[in-house]
Amino acid sequence: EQPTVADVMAKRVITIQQGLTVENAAKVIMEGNFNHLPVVSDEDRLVGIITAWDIAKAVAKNKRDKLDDIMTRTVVTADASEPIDIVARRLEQHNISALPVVDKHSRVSGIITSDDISKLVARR
Amino acid sequence: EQPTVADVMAKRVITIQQGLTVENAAKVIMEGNFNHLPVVSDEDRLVGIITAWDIAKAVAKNKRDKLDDIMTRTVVTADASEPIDIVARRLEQHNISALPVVDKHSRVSGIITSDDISKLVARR
Ligand SMILES: C[S@@+](CC[C@H](N)C(=O)[O-])C[C@H]1O[C@@H](n2cnc3c(N)ncnc32)[C@H](O)[C@@H]1O
Ligand SMILES: C[S@@+](CC[C@H](N)C(=O)[O-])C[C@H]1O[C@@H](n2cnc3c(N)ncnc32)[C@H](O)[C@@H]1O
Repeated sequence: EQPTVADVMAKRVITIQQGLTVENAAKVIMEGNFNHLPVVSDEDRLVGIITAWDIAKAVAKNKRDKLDDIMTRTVVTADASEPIDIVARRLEQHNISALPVVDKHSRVSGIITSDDISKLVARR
Repeated sequence: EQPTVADVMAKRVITIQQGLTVENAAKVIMEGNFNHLPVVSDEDRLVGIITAWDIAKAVAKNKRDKLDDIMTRTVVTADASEPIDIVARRLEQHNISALPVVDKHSRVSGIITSDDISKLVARR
């Protein structure tokens, strides 16, 4: 029986409010020791994602003021009930390493990363 | 039978020469669409690793000149002959997402990431 996203995802999700700066996002990513940070509206709905890679791109292009200018707005997500192999395939297809887990109101309840899936292989 | 690192690793490894700038590294990471960049000496030996996360940290601390100032110098690596579950455990223990694959002369022959291991789960 395949584990589901809910079995494997991190439930302690750190998000950031839209409207802040790239430097704010960089501090949260640094302190959290992770690479993917979902961006939420003031009603806590998912509106984008900003990653360490986006910050590297902003440094390369010397363009790093507002979070909203450099975040990705079309976010690929997962549902808590999905089996892990489906989600691993979605990560591969989009060449991304994390999927925010959202409910039907676009509220973020978790995040699942290729690190989490790789850990399943470590335990076998 | 477990696959080995050699079966799974990316053989097209992009590296960067030590002595360059953080901006150079950011451009290579952006163009390559990946997060982990091994740093090599002028004799092509592994001397460090710089990641998108390190660049985010440099932005957070407003310190981003030389590559050698912000790269990690003690690099956790893998050997091409190791089974995948051992390598997945090493990634988990160090909370890192990639291991350069080196030969006995510290030359980089590949890189294996948690994305590569997650793809094994997608194929099952
Ligand atoms: C193409 S990936 C390459 C690096 C690496 N695979 C990663 O995910 O960090 C980097 C880009 O993917 C975007 N990205 C990462 N996770 C995403 C997600 N769940 N939905 C949409 N875009 C995402 C980032 O915003 C960034 O612009
Ligand atoms: C603790 S990880 C957290 C983020 C994410 N897990 C990753 O690897 O990008 C970030 C730090 O790990 C370091 N790092 C990544 N891969 C490494 C490796 N193979 N050996 C040593 N340090 C590594 C980076 O240089 C960076 O300072």
